[in-house]
Amino acid sequence: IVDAWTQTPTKWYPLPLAVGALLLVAIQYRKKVKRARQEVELNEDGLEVIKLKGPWHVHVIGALPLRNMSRLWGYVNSFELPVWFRPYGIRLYAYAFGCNLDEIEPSDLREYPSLGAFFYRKLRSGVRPMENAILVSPADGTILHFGTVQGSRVEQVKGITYSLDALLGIERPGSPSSILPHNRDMSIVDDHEFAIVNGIEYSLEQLIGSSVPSTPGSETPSQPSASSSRTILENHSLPSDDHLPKRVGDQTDASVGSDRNAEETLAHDTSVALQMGAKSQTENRRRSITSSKHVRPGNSLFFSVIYLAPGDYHRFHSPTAWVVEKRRHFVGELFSVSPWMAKRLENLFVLNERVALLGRWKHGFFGMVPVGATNVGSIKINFDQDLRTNIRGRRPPPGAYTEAVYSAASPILRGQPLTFGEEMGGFCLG
Amino acid sequence: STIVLVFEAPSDFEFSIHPGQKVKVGQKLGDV
Repeated sequence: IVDAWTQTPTKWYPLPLAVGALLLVAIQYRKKVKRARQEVELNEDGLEVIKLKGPWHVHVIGALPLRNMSRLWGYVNSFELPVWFRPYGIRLYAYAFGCNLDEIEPSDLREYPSLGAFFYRKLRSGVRPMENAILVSPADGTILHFGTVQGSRVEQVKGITYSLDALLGIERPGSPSSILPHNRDMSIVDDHEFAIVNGIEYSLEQLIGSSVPSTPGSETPSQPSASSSRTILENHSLPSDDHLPKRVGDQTDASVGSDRNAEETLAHDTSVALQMGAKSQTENRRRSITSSKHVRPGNSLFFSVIYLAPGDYHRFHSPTAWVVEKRRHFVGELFSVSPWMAKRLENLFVLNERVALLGRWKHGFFGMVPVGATNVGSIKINFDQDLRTNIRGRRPPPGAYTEAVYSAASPILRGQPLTFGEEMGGFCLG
Repeated sequence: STIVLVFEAPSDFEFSIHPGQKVKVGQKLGDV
């Protein structure tokens, strides 16, 4: 080795460094042009092909069995803890993830059989007053991003956008959609969307709670105008106003557990009441299909993204008074949706498992999309017992979804009416 | 987990939040 080291002649050549430098510049330039042109691959339907894009560690994470890991995490957290250990174990979890134990219901930690049950905890009523605005936060969390939808592209973070069609799915004629149980034929409301019950006219907002808070009793139902040609319904009484969300001085507690009976009664009465206002079925039905495409003149499309950290309260509530007309369940991956990941993985929210709730509010289209993540792969919707997320089995191609229509929940309002702050569902571990 | 809201509103709708802000259920996100 010594001879080889000392005897071997060393020859020096001038390396063409300039060539290497030019090569690097060319590679960088190509990357920049590609990024600037947002080269979007389209499939035969003209839809963007959603695929994993990002730095190498994103591809490494994408190669992991994320869904199995998620289900294993959920299984482990479903183990029943010994009663004596619960206060210590849950306090340790709360300390590690910064949970606020003062506002949970029930407050006795021994009542949570497992960590998964504690993760899906409720809040005491009164701890989340509703502020006076047309749109409030549906959950506890951190604002990841917000803004206006430009040309049906939503900005994930600065410089990265994804397609709104890919997030919400697009209307496919004849797409398989299951109508939820107790299916009744859909009846449509007419333009003014109001009801006449026992000779009294109620506006739609009075029926499902106005999206602008008002003190109780100020909404005096107007007497039916003489020219109203609608049939007056006999002996159908709307529940008294005390079922509508109370706004005492514009402070309303998030109804942590929605009052299902009153809701069903209200929905049933409104459905019967408003059925009489139907114009031609086809014309209204076409209008009723919720699509983000048909934005009314003078309106724009906005978006807001809220990230729920592991220690946050994981049930979500209605951010306004709106009607959910349908839901689209996209079986996807379960990447982490932390801000770190959101900055690196393009198309994160259209790759992950998610449930797109589509409907309308007083200003037009309204959509709310809970997106799952590795630790919380299960999404629950209180008014949709059929929904199953993070299930085992063959995964459909990205962009495919199963759709359910809530028209039977309240045929009059063509969907599931939700009042301000009403609990809608939540995220569960695994 | 994450919740994405996409909604139609009058063009003068204004957000009253900023990126990175902590929010709670019922806190105002924006108004017209």
